[in-house]
This record gives sequence, C-alpha cells and structure tokens, in this order.
Amino acid sequence: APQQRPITFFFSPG
Amino acid sequence: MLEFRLVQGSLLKKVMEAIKDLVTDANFECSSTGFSLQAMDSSHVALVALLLRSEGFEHYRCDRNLSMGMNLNNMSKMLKCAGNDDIITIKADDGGDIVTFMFESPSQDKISDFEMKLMDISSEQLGIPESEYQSIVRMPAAEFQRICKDLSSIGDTVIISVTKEGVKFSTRGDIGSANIVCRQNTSVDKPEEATVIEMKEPVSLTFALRYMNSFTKATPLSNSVSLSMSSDLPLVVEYKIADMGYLRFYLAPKIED
Repeated sequence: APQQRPITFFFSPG
Repeated sequence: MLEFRLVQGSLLKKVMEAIKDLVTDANFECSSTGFSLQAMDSSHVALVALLLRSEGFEHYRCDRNLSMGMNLNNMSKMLKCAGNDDIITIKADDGGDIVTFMFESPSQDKISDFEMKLMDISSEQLGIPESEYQSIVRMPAAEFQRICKDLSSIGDTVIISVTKEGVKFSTRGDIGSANIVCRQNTSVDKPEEATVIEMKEPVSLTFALRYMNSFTKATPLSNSVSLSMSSDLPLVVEYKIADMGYLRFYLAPKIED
C-alpha cells in the first residue's frame, strides 16, 4: 500500500 | 501596537472552526500586508496557510511586524462568544503577552472585551515554492464535502484522478469500493456552482480521507473550493475568503515505496 509522506518531504524550512 | 477591525467577524469564527481540530498552537503573523498563519498538524502531514489581507479590514493598524502565539482551541472558545453579526477587533501591544478580542453588536448596544494569554511557540516555517499544477479542479465546496464524507464511510484513502473525462474520487474498503466522477459543468446559473477542470496533464494521487474531511470544515467560508494537483507534490485545497484572502490546506500524498 502507498505510504504516507510527511509534508516536510516536499517543503523545506526556509 | 496592532489593531484590526473586521466588520464581518463571522469570517474569523469560521476560520477558527476550520482549523482548530487540525492545528493546536500557531503563530499568527501580523504585518502591513495582513494577518497570516502557517502551521503543520501534529503529524506533519498537512499544512494550513491562512491570509487575511489588510485591505479586507475596515481598520488595520500594524506598527511593526508581530508574531502572536496562540492556542487555537482557546482562541476558538473566545471567538465563540462573539455573535455571528458582531464586529470583531483584535488588539495587542508590541512585546505584550496578551491579545484582546473586542466584540461589538451591530447596533452597538453590547460591547465585550476578552483577553487571552499569548504563548511562545517555536514553529518551523516551511518554504512553499510557487508551482504550476498539472491539474486544477474547481467545484462547489458543499459537493466536495459530501464526496469526502460519503467516501470515508467506505474507505480510509481516496484516489483523486483527473482526466479529460472529469475528476474521479475512488476508495476501497472492507465492505466494497466506490467511484464518484464529476464532469466539467459550466452551464449553471451561478459561477460558484460550476465544476471547472483545468487539465494540463492527467494526474492521479492518493490521500488520507481523514485529512480531507478535516479540511472540509472550511466549507462555510466559501461556495467553491479548488484542488490543485501535480504528481509527487502535496495537494492544495483552497477556500477563497471573499475580498480578503484564502485558507489553504496542503496535504502530502501517499506514495508507493
């Protein structure tokens, strides 16, 4: 099954 | 100091109801541009971004940029004490540790002051790059809410697929499966009742319905909602706040390893 990614996987701090 | 006066105070009440279950504590950023917030949910899967532009307020004074840390549940408790027709004014002093919410009834015969303690919140601001999305669907917000609610009684995840045929919402669970297809429909009396599909490329992404259902608590803010999607990027669910700005929810997709 597809795994949930955290939003920080896509957007980085800054 | 800062002082914002919002004639349509119910907007702020609706914003709080839309986000208080997703985000516990958040820093509200106040600047000459407006009143904004960016916060992740506790699982760091979804992100909320709110913007209320200064032009949308009847009176907006912000002498210097100020970050106000608030517990959203407590803020919601206070704003629930405002009537739906009340004018809401938010006031705070630079460097102070309280924020004041003032509620005025439309006929000015009842004026209430609520003071709330501010908090120190260390929150990480994420950079959200401007993206050209492969597909953008705009549809009635109530319809989107209905679809998310209906599908969550069958499964835990939704696959949203956009093709030139329309947008398909699919789920699967122990009791069976469901597919709901919405076709483009612009032949309606009011523009907010239209379903508009802007597809540059077909896209298909999987999301947790629990979050989608939470986002639809923003339905009272806007007649229509837009879903912006690209492969391997978070979904953007946007509710426009008339004349003022937006409430956006970003949701990370589920991806095959």
